[in-house]
Amino acid sequence: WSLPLKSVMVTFPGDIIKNMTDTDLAQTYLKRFGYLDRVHRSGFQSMVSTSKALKRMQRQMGLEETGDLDKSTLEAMKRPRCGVPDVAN
Amino acid sequence: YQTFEGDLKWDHRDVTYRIINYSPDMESSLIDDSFARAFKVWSDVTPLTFTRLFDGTADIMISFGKANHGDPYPFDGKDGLLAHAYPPGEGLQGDAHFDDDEHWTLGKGPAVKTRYGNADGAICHFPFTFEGKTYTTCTTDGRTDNLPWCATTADYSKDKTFGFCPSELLYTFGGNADGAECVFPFVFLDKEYDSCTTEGRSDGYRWCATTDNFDRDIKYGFCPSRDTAVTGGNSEGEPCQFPFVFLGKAYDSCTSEGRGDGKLWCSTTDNYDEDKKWGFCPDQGYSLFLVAAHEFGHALGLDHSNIREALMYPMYAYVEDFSLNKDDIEGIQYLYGPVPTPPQPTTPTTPYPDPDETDPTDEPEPTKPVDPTKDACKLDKFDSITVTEGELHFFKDGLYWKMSSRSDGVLKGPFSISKRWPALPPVIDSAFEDPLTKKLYFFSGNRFWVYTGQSVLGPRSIEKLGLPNIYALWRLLVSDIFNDNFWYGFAQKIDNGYPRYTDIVFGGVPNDAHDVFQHKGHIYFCRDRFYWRMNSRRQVDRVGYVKYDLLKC
Repeated sequence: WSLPLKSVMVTFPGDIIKNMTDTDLAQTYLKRFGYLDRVHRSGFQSMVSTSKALKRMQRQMGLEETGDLDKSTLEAMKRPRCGVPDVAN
Repeated sequence: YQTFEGDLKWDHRDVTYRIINYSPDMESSLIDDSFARAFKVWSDVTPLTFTRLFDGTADIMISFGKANHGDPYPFDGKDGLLAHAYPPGEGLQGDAHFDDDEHWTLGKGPAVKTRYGNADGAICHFPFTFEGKTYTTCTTDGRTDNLPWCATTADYSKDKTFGFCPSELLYTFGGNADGAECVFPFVFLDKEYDSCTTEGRSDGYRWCATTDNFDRDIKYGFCPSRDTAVTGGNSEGEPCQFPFVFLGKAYDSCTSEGRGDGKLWCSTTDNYDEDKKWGFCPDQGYSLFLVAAHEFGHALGLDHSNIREALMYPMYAYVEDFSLNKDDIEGIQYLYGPVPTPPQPTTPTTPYPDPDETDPTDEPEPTKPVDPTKDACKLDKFDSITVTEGELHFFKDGLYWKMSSRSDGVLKGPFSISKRWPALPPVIDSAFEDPLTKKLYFFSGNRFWVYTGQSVLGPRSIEKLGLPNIYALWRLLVSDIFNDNFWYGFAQKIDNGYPRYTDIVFGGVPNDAHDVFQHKGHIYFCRDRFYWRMNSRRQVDRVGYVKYDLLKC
């Protein structure tokens, strides 16, 4: 009875939220809310490093600015929120 | 707090809104009330008023939708993104959208408003007891008509107050059947349906016919969600079916098995493996009021704040007794000003003090913004425009705005003239600065004042200088306009009291211009709402609107 449960992940029909890795989640989050790939007025698209983008996101959310995808940052990214980007584009 | 780039805001105070559709999660009156309270959050601290429209185009169009809902920013199913709104403006701008894959409540579980019964539409009280059994959801126990009901106090046996819960057997919403109840079975495209369906729709909303044949009568309505209904998934609105089989194992309650996100789900048939029908189990849900108040902040011009306790912080957090954070209040009042207060009696003062009594050591109050609702872009013309202290100044009725002469100058203000230059009257006909002495000359009517730092001389009469009116002053001014020491020379004439009046008219500029100033290497002549721009070769190279070219409205 003490054997750990062996969970099986299932793709549920109609489920918009797909199982994704933490890195994928972070990339999606940083892009969606304007921390990555910012387009300037000139049309020039500046490629911000993930670490810089993470720091910027951590500052906005009042988290420790580590530039790493740490546990508290990941948890913040999973929390329900408004869809308006944090960084204006 | 932050505002959107360009401080986008409504140019009127009487903002209108319209609720385009409703969520099946809450009774429409609860949704109406949530939105009304959310608007009141902002109208309590600003001069803004919010009026609901029932048709036509409103400033703020409010709608519920799922996933791709008609704009470029699709929602993402349950949780994650809850809603979004656009900053003030025409069309889509100002609109607020709410993700209907969320479970919308008052923040503490299903908000079930009753109909009929004897409780005058009160909210269900969960848990309640009925014949010795405790209920945490609406029930059909004790009835033969299958209508779900609840008690509106903790003990039905004692208080006997009850009402009926949302059910398609009681009413529908939206559609074209005036809220009539579903009729089962009904025929749609020659097929018979015994329950609400999403067939025939691409938006995932459940509907039913309100007669026995939709194909014939085309009468329909949307089905309200029962409090026991699942959200999201592919069975929105259906109740969980217990026990259900999943991967060969039977489950008697909601489970997170099979999911990586820990969310509780259930099957809506007795065998998920065969039917693949599922949804998320009812939870606390999200407070429509709190989310709406946040989104309306965007719709009024506020961007996200990084103050965790602020309403405009991007993350959702439920708070029982909500009040706006100081940061939110400062933000919205930056855009629209505070709630107007009735004028207070003041001690009469001499509006234009005798210069002899003016103490040059008096420090004026620091310049600070007043009533930002006075939008410079809404003014057709200004009393006066000039360049002083390296900034363009626009004067109008006791207020002034200023803008740096640099190319990226941003308009600031309005500021109070009386706070900055206490001796001046509200209406300034003309003003200029002598760049050499930094003296500021202000003209109003037939009087003028000279400010040197905070000390003031005046008022003095321009008639004593032999100048009959302000236009004569400008004719005097333009006579020397291209002299190297033009401003200094003019100031000298004023100071000496011996003007050299020469009526010289330049080709192409009006001789009744009320303002002349140097700005970015050109001389500007202003009359009414227009300007004439002259280059160093005395050629008028541009005529335009002050509002659009100088103020960049």
